[in-house]
Amino acid sequence: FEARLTQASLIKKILEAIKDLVTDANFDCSPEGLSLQAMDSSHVSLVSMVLHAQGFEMFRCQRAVSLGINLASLTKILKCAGNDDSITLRADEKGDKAEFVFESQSQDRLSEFELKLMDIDSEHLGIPDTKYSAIVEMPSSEYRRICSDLGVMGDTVRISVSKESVKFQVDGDIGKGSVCLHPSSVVDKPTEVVKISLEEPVDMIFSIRYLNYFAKAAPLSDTVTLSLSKDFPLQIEFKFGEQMGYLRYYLAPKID
Amino acid sequence: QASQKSISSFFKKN
Repeated sequence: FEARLTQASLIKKILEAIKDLVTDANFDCSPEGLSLQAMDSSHVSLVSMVLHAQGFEMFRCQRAVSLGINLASLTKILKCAGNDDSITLRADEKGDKAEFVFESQSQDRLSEFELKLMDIDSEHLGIPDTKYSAIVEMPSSEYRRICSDLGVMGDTVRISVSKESVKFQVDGDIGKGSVCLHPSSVVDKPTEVVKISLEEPVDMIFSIRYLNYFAKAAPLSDTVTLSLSKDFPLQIEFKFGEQMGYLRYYLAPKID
Repeated sequence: QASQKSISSFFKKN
């Protein structure tokens, strides 16, 4: 397996977005691309990442291989890569180590690291294609702000979506609060749009702590999409660009 | 108090 990405910053941001939620994970390499699926230690949420092969500058994978990686160790290695460095990842069939090569844009600096891999026995969950009742698209910076603002008030947030608005409400020890967003009527910048598509209104409760973990993915994408259906996990998606791939989080709802 | 369900109770094991 060998793959090269032009911008190390993408992998660095992906890692920042999952390392506080997941300790160890298998990076699954196949001819289609690089993917990862992992639950947090409490088994309340699930991370699903896909980087399509065509998003890489170079991608070669003859046989599917899983690279078991400790994310804290990978973070240490990726700290050594500049944001604009290219990154080449290599693994042989034995799958006991992975090689990382970082090269500066001017090609005058090359650094090489080797990471010991681990055997991770993780169960892979099947995520069904779902027709969600409500889909909300909003700026990821707005999502991050709401989660951080409401997170100081309480542990859970009630998300209510109607045709007219999406409302985030918190009810905590010191009092309560809410933020309500209406779909944008005037669109100046596509990245500042709030869009709601609705089959039926939803009203669900989620842990704010996890929503705040997911907000660490905001640097990956200008917009985030929240998909909700009653009594079903919330899906939060950050896309890396049209052809590149995505990072999705799933969070089990709190049931009254 | 709302109770928290596990994510694996929603998605089938492959």
